[in-house]
Amino acid sequence: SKRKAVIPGPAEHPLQYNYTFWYSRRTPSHPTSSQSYEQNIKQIITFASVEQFWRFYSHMVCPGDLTGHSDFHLFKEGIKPMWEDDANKNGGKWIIQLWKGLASPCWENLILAMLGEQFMVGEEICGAVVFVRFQEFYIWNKTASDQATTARIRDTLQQVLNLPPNTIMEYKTHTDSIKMPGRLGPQRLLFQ
Amino acid sequence: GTRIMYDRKFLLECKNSPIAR
Repeated sequence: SKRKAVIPGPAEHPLQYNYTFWYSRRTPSHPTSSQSYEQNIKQIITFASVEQFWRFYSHMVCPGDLTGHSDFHLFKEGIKPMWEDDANKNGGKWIIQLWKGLASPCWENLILAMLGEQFMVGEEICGAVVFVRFQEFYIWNKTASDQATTARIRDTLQQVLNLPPNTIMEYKTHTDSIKMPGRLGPQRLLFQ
Repeated sequence: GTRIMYDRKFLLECKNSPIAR
C-alpha cells in the first residue's frame, strides 16, 4: 500500500495497535453479497495514539444521534470488518443489545476498553461494531472455538460497560452468521 | 512483550489534553 504509515506524534500516548474507523450503510431490502458489502463500507480514519483518537472521536457523531441503517466499525489497522478477512474467517462475535439511550455511552466505554487493551486476550480482539438502528454492539474476535477467550471477553464487557440487568448477549460464530444471517438466535444470555 | 494498557480514567484525562484537540 502506498498510504503513509500512521504513527504517534511527539508527546502523544501510543496505542498497542493502530485502529481504523469504518462506516457503512445497510440496504435492508436487498440481501447483501460480500462484494456489494465491501463496496458499501468506507474507511474514515486510522489513528495510532490516544490523542489522535480523541481529535477525531470528539467531533464524530454519537451513535445515539444517528438514525437509519448505519454501522460504525472500529477495527485494528489491516483487518477489514468482513467475515472473509483472514483475521476473521475463523472468528465470531459477542452481540450486545441495549435499550435506547445507552448506545452512545456504552459504545464509548467499549472502544476505550479495546484501545486500552483491557480485554487481556492477547491478539484475539479484531474490532467492534455498533449497529445504530437496533442498538446493538458487536465485538469480534479471531478464534470462535476458543471458549476461554470468548468467556473472558464476555466478563470484561460486563465489567467495562456496566451493563444493566436484562441486557441480552449472545455469541455467534461468523460461520453461523453466514448460514443464518438473522439477528439474535434462540441462545441468549441474560445478565441478572 | 509488554502491552500498552490504559484504563478508562486515563484515556478520558487525555481527552482534555491540548494536543488531543
